[in-house]
Amino acid sequence: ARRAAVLEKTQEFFQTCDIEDKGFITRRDMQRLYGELPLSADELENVFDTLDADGNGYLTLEEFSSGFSEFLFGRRIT
Amino acid sequence: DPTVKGGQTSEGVLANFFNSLLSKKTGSP
Repeated sequence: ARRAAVLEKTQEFFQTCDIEDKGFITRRDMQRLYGELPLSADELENVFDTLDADGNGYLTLEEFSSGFSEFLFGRRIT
Repeated sequence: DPTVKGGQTSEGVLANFFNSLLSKKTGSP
């Protein structure tokens, strides 16, 4: 049940960032959160770089949930 | 700890980000 709740939350957050419902998040999507979240543009950039594990400029749900798991459980689940 | 721009660890930035998302969701009516 907890895993389902985490998954649901992950998808909810992912959709918050993926405004156009593309199925991935770009650096530009992340910058759009500036003003909505109490983070600086630099910090949002850092979040994107940290989550974009393969550095291809696209943040997939998989990469996003991996980062979220790391935040929740203190380690990256691959 | 690896530091990133602004002197904050990437883990700290990530925690900030997800905490913000959490409070944004729970804080809105």
